[in-house]
Amino acid sequence: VARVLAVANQKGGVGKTTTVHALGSALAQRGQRVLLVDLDPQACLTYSVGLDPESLPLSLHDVLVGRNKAAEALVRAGTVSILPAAIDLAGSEVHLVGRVGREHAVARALETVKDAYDVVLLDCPPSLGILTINGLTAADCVLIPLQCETLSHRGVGQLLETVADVRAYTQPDLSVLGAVATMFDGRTRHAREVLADVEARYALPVLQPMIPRSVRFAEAPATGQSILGHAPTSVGAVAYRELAQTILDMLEP
Amino acid sequence: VARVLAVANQKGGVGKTTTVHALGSALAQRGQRVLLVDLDPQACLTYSVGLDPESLPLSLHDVLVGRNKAAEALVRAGTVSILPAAIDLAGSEVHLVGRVGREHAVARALETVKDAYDVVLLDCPPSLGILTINGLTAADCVLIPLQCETLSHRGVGQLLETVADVRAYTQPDLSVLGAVATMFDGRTRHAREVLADVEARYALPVLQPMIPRSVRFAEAPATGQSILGHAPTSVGAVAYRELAQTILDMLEP
Ligand SMILES: Nc1ncnc2c1ncn2[C@@H]1O[C@H](COP(=O)(O)OP(=O)(O)OP(=O)(O)O)[C@@H](O)[C@H]1O
Ligand SMILES: Nc1ncnc2c1ncn2[C@@H]1O[C@H](COP(=O)(O)OP(=O)(O)OP(=O)(O)O)[C@@H](O)[C@H]1O
Ligand SMILES: [Mg+2]
Ligand SMILES: [Mg+2]
Repeated sequence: VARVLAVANQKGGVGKTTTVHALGSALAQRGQRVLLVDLDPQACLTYSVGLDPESLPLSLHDVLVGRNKAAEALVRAGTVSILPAAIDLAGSEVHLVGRVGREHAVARALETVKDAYDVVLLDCPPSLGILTINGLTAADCVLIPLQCETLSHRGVGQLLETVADVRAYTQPDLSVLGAVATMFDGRTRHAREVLADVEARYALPVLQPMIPRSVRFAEAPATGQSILGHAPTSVGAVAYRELAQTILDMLEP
Repeated sequence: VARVLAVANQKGGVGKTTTVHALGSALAQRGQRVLLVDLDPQACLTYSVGLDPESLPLSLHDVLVGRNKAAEALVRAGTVSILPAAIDLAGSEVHLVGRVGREHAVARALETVKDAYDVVLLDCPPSLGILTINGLTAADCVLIPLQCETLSHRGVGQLLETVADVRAYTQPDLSVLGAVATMFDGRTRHAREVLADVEARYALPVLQPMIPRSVRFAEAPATGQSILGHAPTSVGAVAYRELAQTILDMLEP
């Protein structure tokens, strides 16, 4: 049965997309059947796996407005499959706003395809709006990428309150797997202080290993590969492969 | 007469808030009367200037839904004034969605207060939704913080199309002042390639100087000061002060 993980943090640029892509590739390398779902109208994940969001015949938007089945929008991208986004996904936010059951649109779409996979990873946009709520509602658990800087730290409490709301209203079984320390700069006292504060204040487990800062990440999206394809021996690739194993061990006790 | 600058880029974490705060402080240091406007429900700018978004009596949301005048929500914060945000600003997006003249809500609010200032800086959220459209519609010109990495580069074309739409429909006099290269890592070939590509592809001027990467920035928000207050002799503070002068020279020919 597929395990569904939402990767969420409303702060911008904390490594959500990078984490979904790298973990997805690493899990696929370990033989898992992986489906990625791009919930961001900016379609960074879709672009990062080598697709052109502007020339897709179908995207997640067509599925959420009921025009097409999820299976029709699925695309194979290397070692993973993806339910891609395009800019029209912003239209889904408007479409869903007034509708009954609006938080479950993504969950319903996934119902029809997820049994062909072992792991589904959902890339959320930098907001706590209806698309992120859909991502959380469709998930078994949440992974929180944490850039260890003050402004990113500040959003964690609000995100955890949102998770509590989703548990109360739309997905009672949603759990928090933990935080992933992204682009971690261990040399700075600031990063270590932010990390310690988050762990203490929210009792939020920080999964191991932490992901180090590396310029190889910024280059990867243009190549259509994750860090694992673009720089397989880099410290960043090694870290995400180990993190994938940590997560696998947590998902399959 | 007040000059109004929108600081916009839908990609997350590229330095919008940091740029608004640092430029605002630098302009105030040069004797300009500065008003900052926080258009992000996550209220990072509001927090960064030392306010607690969760205990504000009034915020921009109260103004946009017509409950209060802008002047009532203004707060003095050190050397600048701010129209602060709180999480309820997400409610403004819903409130404005169906309404006539919805793109002009912020412009109308500013009409009543901007004459007391020389410069107004608008901090936009990481999206091209109604709050960013309001920011662009209320502005004379746009400043685009550019983190020189592939995923940030990719959003520039879409942002410029949005600016063209605003010029066509809601603010014909909107101009693009240029890009600010933020957290620039000149040692990496990737950053220099992305910069050159943006300049060539979009004929987008990159204002000088570029802002270097520095850990001092991440620490500043927790102190309630911009980089200029927190680390006044740091390379980051020096760069933003010089950039403020560049912008002043462009605004007052
Ligand atoms: N470990 C790392 N070291 C250095 N750069 C990184 C690292 N991880 C990600 N990046 C880069 O940081 C930038 C932001 O990452 P990413 O786009 O994945 O964040 P995000 O949270 O998905 O952003 P958004 O909120 O816009 O969706 C990208 O250019 C990415 O390549
Ligand atoms: N020149 C710099 N060097 C190093 N870090 C920086 C620099 N400028 C900003 N930062 C840090 O990078 C992070 C992202 O910056 P900031 O929050 O200003 O971006 P943003 O575009 O406003 O993000 P969002 O899309 O979430 O609104 C913050 O932790 C900030 O302190
Ligand atoms: Mg992303
Ligand atoms: Mg911001």
